[in-house]
Amino acid sequence: MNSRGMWLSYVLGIGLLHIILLSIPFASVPVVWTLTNLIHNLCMYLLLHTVKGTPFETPDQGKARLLTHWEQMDYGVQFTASRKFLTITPIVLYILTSFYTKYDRAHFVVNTVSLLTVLIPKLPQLHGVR
Amino acid sequence: YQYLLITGIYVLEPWEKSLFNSILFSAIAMVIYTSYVFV
Amino acid sequence: GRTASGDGSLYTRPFVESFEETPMLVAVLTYMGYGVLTIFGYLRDYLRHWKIERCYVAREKEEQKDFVPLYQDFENFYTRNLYMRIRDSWNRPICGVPGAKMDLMERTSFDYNLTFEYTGRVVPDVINLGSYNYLGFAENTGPCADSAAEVTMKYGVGVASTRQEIGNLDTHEEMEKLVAKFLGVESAMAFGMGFATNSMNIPALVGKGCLILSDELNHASLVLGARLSGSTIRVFKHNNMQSLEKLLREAIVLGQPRTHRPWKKILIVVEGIYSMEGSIVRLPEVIALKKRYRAYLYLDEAHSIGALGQRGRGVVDYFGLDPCDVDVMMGTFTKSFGAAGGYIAGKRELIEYLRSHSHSAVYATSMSPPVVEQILTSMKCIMGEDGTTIGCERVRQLAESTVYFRKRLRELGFIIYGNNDSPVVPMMLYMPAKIGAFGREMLKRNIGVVVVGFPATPIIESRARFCISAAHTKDILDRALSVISEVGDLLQLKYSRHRIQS
Repeated sequence: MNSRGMWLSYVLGIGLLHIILLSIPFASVPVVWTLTNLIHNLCMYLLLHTVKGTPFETPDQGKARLLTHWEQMDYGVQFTASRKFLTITPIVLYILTSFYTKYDRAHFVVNTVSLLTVLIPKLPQLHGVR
Repeated sequence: YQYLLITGIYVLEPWEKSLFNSILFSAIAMVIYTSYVFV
Repeated sequence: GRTASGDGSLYTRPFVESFEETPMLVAVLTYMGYGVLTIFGYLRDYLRHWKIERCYVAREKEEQKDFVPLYQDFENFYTRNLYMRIRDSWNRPICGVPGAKMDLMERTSFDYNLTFEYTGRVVPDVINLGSYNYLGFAENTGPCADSAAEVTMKYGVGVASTRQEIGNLDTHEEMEKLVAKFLGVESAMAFGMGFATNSMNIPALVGKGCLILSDELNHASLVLGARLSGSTIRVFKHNNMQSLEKLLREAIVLGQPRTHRPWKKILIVVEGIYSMEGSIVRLPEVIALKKRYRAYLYLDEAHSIGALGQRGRGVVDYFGLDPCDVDVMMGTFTKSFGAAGGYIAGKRELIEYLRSHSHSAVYATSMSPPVVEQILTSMKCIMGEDGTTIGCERVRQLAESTVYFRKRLRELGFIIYGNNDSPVVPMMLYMPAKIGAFGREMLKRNIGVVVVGFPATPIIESRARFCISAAHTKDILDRALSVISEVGDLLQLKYSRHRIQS
């Protein structure tokens, strides 16, 4: 996750997702922002905190097989640059979404729940917890 | 050829290529249409 | 960036190594390409899961679903959704020795590489840039082949026993003496398999309470041997002496974790040439560090023995160092001698110890006599003991071809990794689709290359790897360079921003 260009690609991917959603003719701006936030958090939750193991064989005799991607990152070391970056982006997206939904209650609740689903698994206290 | 190589769909099967192209071009059409309406 | 020679006093020759950074746009497009292929991979898995698409790979029956899964489904995700699509560029059947040129069996697939069928035709005279044949001894004519055939008649091909029992032949001992003389050390021991030479002997050398400092790009056999030994393993950045010294200092100062007892042994494990990077180990600095911190040094010369150095004696010869400074010299006979197997060489006590303690000496059948003869003949040829200068000429030819080939590829604008003198030349491709396209386009033009992608390389560093051979004439190399340039233009592979003017 810290190889060259990965963070830029990630941010561009979010931007691309938002532009495509924004192009849906009948969707309003608040709905588009909430959709962006929800889809981003759902993908992040699935790819970083649900799928376990590696999509290819590793020579570590199956050690990584039971770990999620988030737990495998940087060999399990906490508070690395990649981890900070991947923790901050959902928060920034959430703040933007809250702003563009004019702090509407319904959107606020949905976005907050969605944000928590990707923040809680990132806590160091929950490393390896099932 | 460059389009196939850069998007990576060079290695896909024909039906997957068609699926990818239809999704991509409909998304581009949507972006153009909405931009036009918006502007 | 380009790194020139290290501390001037240590190097007797310029040490120029370059790893040009991936252009940012190419990196982003590469991730995008892998993203698209991953999405389609999930789509295909979904179709197979709901039986919309037939699944051909092995799976448990319905009744077995409740047991522990036999097949690690997700671990084969890349294999079944990425590698499968481009695997016609791999494992190509050849019709003879992997020499400078070879004949390929033509094959085709009607189900997107799930199965292949032979068309019955042979693709003749394919230029071979993929095989490890540094000195061109992979040949089925000449003195090596003749003497191997002779020995086959005399000894047969199988030994069917181990070195410690009746599998110890006079030809083995003769070969080991020659290897020791070739390397300039006291004694040597040969094993029938290169991989096993590492994975079976490292556990005999170190164990609990020992520390192994391993380069991050070390070969799988070194990694396996280190893990089997039960030692503590610490990894330093590739060819980075600051990182190695830092680990050494920590190891000396802090000792073992928790008890802080001093380590029984500290073994530094490096390779002479890293075949995926094309880089050469900074041996003078490694030896200086090992002397300073009283560590042991294990040098794996799988690729560099025979291929580097004025006299072909490997990376020690290349830097003009004393072989006695390296505690454990390891190497293989596969890449430069047209044979198979590996050796370990060093002090007499070390080798005598391994003869009685090495797993391979106890359990593995000894090397086949014709293979031993191939090694003897080719090694005598390199040493000039056969009365000819063929060996010296080939070593010189390889060095010249390597520098020429690398320089020309740089002039063409490709990003080339590694050391100027390394006969393994990685050329960067980056995007996943270009891996398959490059292999196919080159074969269309009658050139066989090896392409490597994720997970064998970092995700944004897919590459083609050219292996130069002394058997490649200048015409062959020029032909290859013109084809590579043509395909490079077609696939837009000339990414370098430091293109050097011819």
